Amino acid sequence: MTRIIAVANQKGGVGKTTTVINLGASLAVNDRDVLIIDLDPQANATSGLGREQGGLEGMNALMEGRKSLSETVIRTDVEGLDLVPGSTDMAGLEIELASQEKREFFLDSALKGHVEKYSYVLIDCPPSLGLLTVNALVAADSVLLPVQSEYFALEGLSHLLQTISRVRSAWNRRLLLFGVVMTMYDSRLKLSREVFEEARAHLGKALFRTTIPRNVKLSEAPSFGKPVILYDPFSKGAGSYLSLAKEVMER
Amino acid sequence: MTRIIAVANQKGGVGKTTTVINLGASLAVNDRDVLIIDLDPQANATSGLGREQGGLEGMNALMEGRKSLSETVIRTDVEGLDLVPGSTDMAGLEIELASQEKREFFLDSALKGHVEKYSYVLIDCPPSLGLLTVNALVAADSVLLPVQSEYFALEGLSHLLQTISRVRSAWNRRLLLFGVVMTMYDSRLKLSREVFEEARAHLGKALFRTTIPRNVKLSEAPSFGKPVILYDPFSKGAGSYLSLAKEVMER
Ligand SMILES: Nc1ncnc2c1ncn2[C@@H]1O[C@H](COP(=O)(O)OP(=O)(O)OP(=O)(O)O)[C@@H](O)[C@H]1O
Ligand SMILES: Nc1ncnc2c1ncn2[C@@H]1O[C@H](COP(=O)(O)OP(=O)(O)OP(=O)(O)O)[C@@H](O)[C@H]1O
Ligand SMILES: [Mg+2]
Ligand SMILES: [Mg+2]
Repeated sequence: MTRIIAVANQKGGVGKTTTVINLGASLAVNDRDVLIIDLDPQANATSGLGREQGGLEGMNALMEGRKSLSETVIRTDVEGLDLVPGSTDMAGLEIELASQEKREFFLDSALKGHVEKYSYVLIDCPPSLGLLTVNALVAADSVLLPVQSEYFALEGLSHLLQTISRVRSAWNRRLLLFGVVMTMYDSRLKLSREVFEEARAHLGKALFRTTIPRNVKLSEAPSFGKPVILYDPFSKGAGSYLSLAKEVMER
Repeated sequence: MTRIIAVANQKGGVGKTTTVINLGASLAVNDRDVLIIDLDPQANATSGLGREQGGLEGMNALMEGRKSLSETVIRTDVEGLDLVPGSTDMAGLEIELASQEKREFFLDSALKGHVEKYSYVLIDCPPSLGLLTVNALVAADSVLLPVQSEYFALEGLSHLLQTISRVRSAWNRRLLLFGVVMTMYDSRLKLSREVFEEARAHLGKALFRTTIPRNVKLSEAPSFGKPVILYDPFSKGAGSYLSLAKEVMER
């Protein structure tokens, strides 16, 4: 049974792309077949995996139904980890889709029936609650929320949870909150500890036990086009995403 | 002569809001009259200044022409610093405006002729290149780009500069690049130093001399609803935004 997980948060820079790349790679090294879909016009998941953007024949063609999934999927440097590359051309897709019927279902119909061979599909979302993120929430069966250990990131959480329940009742009955993972956690900072306590009080079991520490290896790895597990497998960053992968496989 | 500056970058979490709040406050303590416009549906600049969201009668009413600027402007805790509060209701504005004529000019017509009393207007943009950011680039005479000292932030810069020149030739001939400021700079990290060198090589004089260091006081201040100059005036964060304000006043 394929699990389709949208990794979303309208707050920018909270670790969505870093989580998609490194959770994806950690699941793949645990012998799972994983597909990453780069739905962000910045295409950071694509460059972070060392691949070129897909241009108009990549994600745009998939969303517009001009190409099938198997025609747009490519391999990465990690065995068992595939990718549908993103592209800056997708910035125009939101305005183009806005006027069409069934505009929330383009990604859902592109994936349906084509992802059986994967155990996990991870969708990297842009930092907004616009049509691309809505498409991800409609195509997914669950949502994983990275939350940075900072004040502004916590503030946006209730708005994000409301949007998820709105999408569930309007278009996707099966959409679940898979879990929330704290990112860039620095146990030396009072702010980090306070935000973590607040999140735990609000979210309880929905919060993953694993927290991702602030670790420079995680921000260096994308400049080499590699997930951290290939760049520095013994780093705290690599260890934390392996432990997150274990929790994801248990749920 | 009022200077209207859009603070923009589609990359999330690079310090747009932190720059708008703290540059705004630093200019105000230097006896300039400053207006902050919160054009981000997350409304972080609004909560970071300790104010409630504007709801449908705030930014939405201004953009739709239902209210004038003077009916939506409020004071902040800083003498000489005013604010047009943002609201999560703005998330729907982008799709609503998309089908209208002159959709790029709503903010420009709301501001024209109403901001003479201010020496600076700072517009906080959402992390995207959608219609809200385009409205800011059309209404502004210059753009200030915060760039985080990280790989992904540098990657998106050329795409952002292309968008700015497209807006200039299509809708706003007077739009200038006011400058680029490096944020969250940590001189102990090789990555920070490398990204800074790369930015300096590409941008030359467009790069402000002032860099904003990573400083926990900057991320604590918003949880108290205060700019850092009121929260901890002797911190490195407060000092760096005062020095950026001096550079802005000189240009
Ligand atoms: N745990 C971490 N420790 C250190 N740096 C990190 C960590 N997680 C992410 N980063 C860095 O922080 C920045 C923001 O992370 P990332 O780009 O993954 O966030 P995002 O939510 O995908 O951003 P956007 O909203 O722009 O899509 C990146 O430069 C990344 O390399
Ligand atoms: N120089 C700094 N030192 C430490 N923390 C910082 C600094 N600048 C910003 N921050 C913190 O980093 C986070 C991201 O900054 P901010 O929210 O200002 O970025 P943004 O570009 O406005 O994000 P978005 O793309 O979501 O609008 C915030 O939690 C903020 O408090
Ligand atoms: Mg991202
Ligand atoms: Mg912001």
